[in-house]
Amino acid sequence: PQQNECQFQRLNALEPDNSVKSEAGTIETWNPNNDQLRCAGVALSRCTIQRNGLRRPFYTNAPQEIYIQQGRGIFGLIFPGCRETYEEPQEQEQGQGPRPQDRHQKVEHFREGDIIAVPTGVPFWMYNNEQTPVIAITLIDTTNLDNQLDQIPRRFYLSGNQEQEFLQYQQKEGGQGQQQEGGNEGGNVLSGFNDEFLEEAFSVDREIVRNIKGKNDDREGSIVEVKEGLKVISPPTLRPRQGREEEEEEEEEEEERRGDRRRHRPHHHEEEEEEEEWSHQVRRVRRPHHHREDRN
Amino acid sequence: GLEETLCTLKLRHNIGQSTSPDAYNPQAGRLKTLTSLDFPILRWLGLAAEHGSIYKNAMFVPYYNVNANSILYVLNGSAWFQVVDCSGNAVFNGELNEGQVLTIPQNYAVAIKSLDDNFSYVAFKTNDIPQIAALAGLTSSIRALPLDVVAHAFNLDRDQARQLKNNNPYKFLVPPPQSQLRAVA
Repeated sequence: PQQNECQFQRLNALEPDNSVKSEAGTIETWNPNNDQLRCAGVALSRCTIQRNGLRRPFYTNAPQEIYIQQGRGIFGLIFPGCRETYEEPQEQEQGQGPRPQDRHQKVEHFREGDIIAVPTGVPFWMYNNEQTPVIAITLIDTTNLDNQLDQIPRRFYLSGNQEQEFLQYQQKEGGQGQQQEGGNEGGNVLSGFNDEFLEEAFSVDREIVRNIKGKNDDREGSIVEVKEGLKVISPPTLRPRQGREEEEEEEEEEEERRGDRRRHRPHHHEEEEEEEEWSHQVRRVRRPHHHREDRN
Repeated sequence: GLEETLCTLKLRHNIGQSTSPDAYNPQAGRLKTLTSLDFPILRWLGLAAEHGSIYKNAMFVPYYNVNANSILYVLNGSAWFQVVDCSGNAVFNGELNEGQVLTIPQNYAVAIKSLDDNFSYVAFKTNDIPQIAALAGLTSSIRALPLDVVAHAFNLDRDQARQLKNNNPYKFLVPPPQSQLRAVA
């Protein structure tokens, strides 16, 4: 923070003062130019995602910490250069060659009370696959050393043509930000490239390029509705945990809190079974000590 | 003691044309990055460097610097640069010639198309272990998204989304289209 930015005579409770409506949700923001937030070097927003709402992938110029106030869903972080480790089995269609399978990076579930940590520059998306609206509170730490730009929080969307939620303040106040950003008509990080560049870079036709640039997209905002539901590759264990499993987890947490000696033992049944199996094998090997040829 | 480590510290490392590149395509060009992992003094400086040479009409796919600003100086030849900000505005769209410098801010997307066979540059990066994230090609962020997320985020059908994810088989440097391909020795 600049000099004297944190000399407060009085602090105030703050409410979000701007709201951007999307097709399947809303993003409310607190003015990042507020003295208190500037002093702390952070920007705050509250995102509400309706059922089947997909928050388009974006990255920010500083790390984010997201708290799930309500709801459940799935999310993904795309770590640059990492492998796509979730793979669909290859399908052989009749009379045709194998159909290209999908593969992507890890997808995770979230639920109420979760904190999601998103590093600087790492694309993030989230999706609400339940009835209850998801409410997520996001903090962007703009004075973090990872941010080498100024204190203005920036969301770089990979797709769509939505406006920048935080840059609207710069535009309203006609400050430095507006001059730097050169207006705010809405777009994504790919929409500023020439069609020829994108055709060549993605090796796709002009129609797809128009979609990449968000030109064929009249859906409102950065949260879009997936009417038929989003399909992703996800192992059964990643399904939202309910009932007994949740209780077990709470019991385990309780045990850990109590300092139960059993905490050193594996928690999961599968692990216990594996250990059991392993100990059987050990016993089988150790028992006939007198037969040297059996030892291994 | 300090003198044993500091006084004999390695202070020079070559990343020019002659060294073995980190990424190489005989039809597109080469890239070499120098970080504090291979040149430890860079950790003190918090800086890194990259040397690249791109053949005529080949392209460096759109990418962004995840954790650093990049100050790029053209050593030879010329190339067409496009730099895009978070609002989708092209903040630079033009030719960069020998001796010129372009600052590419952290997280801004950039793409480069070489206009010369001998185009080469050095980029100074303000982080000792800089990371870049490609937006197109084999290691791109879009390829790592689930197919349905790509389809709905970009408003494409599943087949188009599959093309967008998979059509480009190259990592960073894309050779020129077949019609413009140079003879490879």
